[in-house]
Amino acid sequence: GHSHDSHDEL
Amino acid sequence: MNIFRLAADISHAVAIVLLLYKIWTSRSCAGLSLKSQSLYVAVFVSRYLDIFRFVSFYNTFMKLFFIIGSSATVYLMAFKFKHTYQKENDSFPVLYLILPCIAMAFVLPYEYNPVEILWTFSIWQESVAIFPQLFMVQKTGEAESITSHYLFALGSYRGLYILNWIYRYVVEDHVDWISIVAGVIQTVLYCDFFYLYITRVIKGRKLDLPA
Repeated sequence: GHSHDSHDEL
Repeated sequence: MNIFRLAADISHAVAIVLLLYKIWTSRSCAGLSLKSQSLYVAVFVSRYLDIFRFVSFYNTFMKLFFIIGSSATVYLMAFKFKHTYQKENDSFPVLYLILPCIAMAFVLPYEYNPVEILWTFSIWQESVAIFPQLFMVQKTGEAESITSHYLFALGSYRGLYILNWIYRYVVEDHVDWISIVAGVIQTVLYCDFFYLYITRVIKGRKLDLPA
């Protein structure tokens, strides 16, 4: 998914 | 988490520590771009608005580290060692970098909400934030060795993230196009510098550019 929750990288 | 991402994050953290170490021990920020460092603070603050959303201890710790480390760098350059700042050489017109990044954030975010737009802005802004610093090195024709080490560690970090993205695509089927395209641009910007670093600095010579 492309939701904000997938921005797990720094 | 995988080995490429861990190595990338460590490289990124080492770059920030190296820069702080250089400024603190030499009591000088000569040869460093305050514009680049200010852009990094903007990058970290706009990206890590989700700092209170818990992912892992590692995630929160690193976000705090990047925000505090970059802010401390700007503080030292703009206030404590301001008298050593070579403003006349830090002359890259940064609005040419900032405005397209703001435009990209509004044109192509994954979702239209403030956090996503700011996240997108931060990814694009990070990809070009080193421009004023590289411009300054080009203009003065030299960089101190520790500044070169800093640039190498900082450039390596996004290069290692590219390996992480390949790994995640293969293993997890994870694709983040904004990060990948911006990350490749960011890494390509360092290519010229990487060449000079490997051919000169590693052989113990100073990074002097041909006139």
